[in-house]
Amino acid sequence: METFSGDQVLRIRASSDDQIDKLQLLETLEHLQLDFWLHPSNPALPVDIRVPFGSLQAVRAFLGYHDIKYSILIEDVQGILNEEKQEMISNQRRER
Amino acid sequence: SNSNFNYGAYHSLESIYTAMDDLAAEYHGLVSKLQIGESYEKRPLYVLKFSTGGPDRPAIWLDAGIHAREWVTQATALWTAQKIASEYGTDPSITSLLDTMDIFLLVVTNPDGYVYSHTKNRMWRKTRSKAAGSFCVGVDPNRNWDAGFGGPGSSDQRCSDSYRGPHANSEVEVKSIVDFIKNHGNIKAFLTIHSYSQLLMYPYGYKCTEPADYRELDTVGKAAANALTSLHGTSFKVGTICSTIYQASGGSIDWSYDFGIKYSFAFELRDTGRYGFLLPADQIIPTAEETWLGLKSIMEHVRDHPY
Repeated sequence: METFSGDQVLRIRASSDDQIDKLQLLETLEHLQLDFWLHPSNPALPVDIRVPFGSLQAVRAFLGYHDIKYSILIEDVQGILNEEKQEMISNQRRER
Repeated sequence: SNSNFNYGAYHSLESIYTAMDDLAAEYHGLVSKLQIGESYEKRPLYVLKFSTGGPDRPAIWLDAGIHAREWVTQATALWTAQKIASEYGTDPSITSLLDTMDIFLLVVTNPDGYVYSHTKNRMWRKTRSKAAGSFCVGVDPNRNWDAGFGGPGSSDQRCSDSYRGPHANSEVEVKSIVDFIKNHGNIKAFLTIHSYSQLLMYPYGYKCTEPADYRELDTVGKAAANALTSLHGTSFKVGTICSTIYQASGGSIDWSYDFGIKYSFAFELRDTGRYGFLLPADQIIPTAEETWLGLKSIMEHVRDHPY
């Protein structure tokens, strides 16, 4: 079972087409193993990316360097998944 | 009995398939379960057919969960199935709809991915098809339809989460739906349920131009979104795929629209601005309830505007 401890989901607000181009470049960097939940298309729409823990520093540096604003949508993905798993276990117990 | 089923929880594929069997048994004569194909890993693709009449009736197509990890969509589809079945004969809208048209509902569009998301990787989005010579598995089944296939907003990289596949309809899950709809020949609406950021979209995604029926689709979409919002205040944005989310080629509603199914819409269900598709289970029923109002609004329009 793959775990996602420390993975974060960032909501990025690009302010220009140039920043969208930069985010599209980010999308091509396969070694970062980014999971784009909302792909970069135009500045009016947010971009959501699940960033594996090991790539967080690089992605934050990339965004900072290009002055691209972002916020943290999910602090720890695994924390939410653990809650979900607990819900499912307790539901199964209740059904039995 | 289906009345014991907990619709407010996430379930395994087996549990969902059993619930579908129970529904078909409980509402025998109204609901039947059809197999329209099987997945890459040989799991059956089951459609619930709601019908009160004979052959050659116009029909509405509904599918959910093409992206495996969007569990609230499969859960919403199952709740919707129960709603339709249980309220035929009592709810005037459902009764009138089913007296006029059939409904086909594919509850789990991507069963291999769904099982994989339950057992190995909760973030799994694609199918589980394998290609010789590649370490990476799976194709994004919503980039695999024959609609601007290979264009912007889809990837040719096998490891990408939006990998489009080697050719249109390469995924058996997609081809099974395409074959079913072509063979049926009288599908009047194609509604697909996803979950992210509360959107109700119509074509196009593979190009950023408005469809020929733009005005009507926009009006129908906005009416549906208003109906949906009326229950819990959840706000939906309505528009073309390209204008509301991003340019994406090879998507299902672009194919269905270009195939001639005018009322082609994609729902992206609620996430309340957080968590994306990772919705807590206690939001399943509110999500399903509000989505039903949107679906019903569109289906009523389809019923009242034959073409």
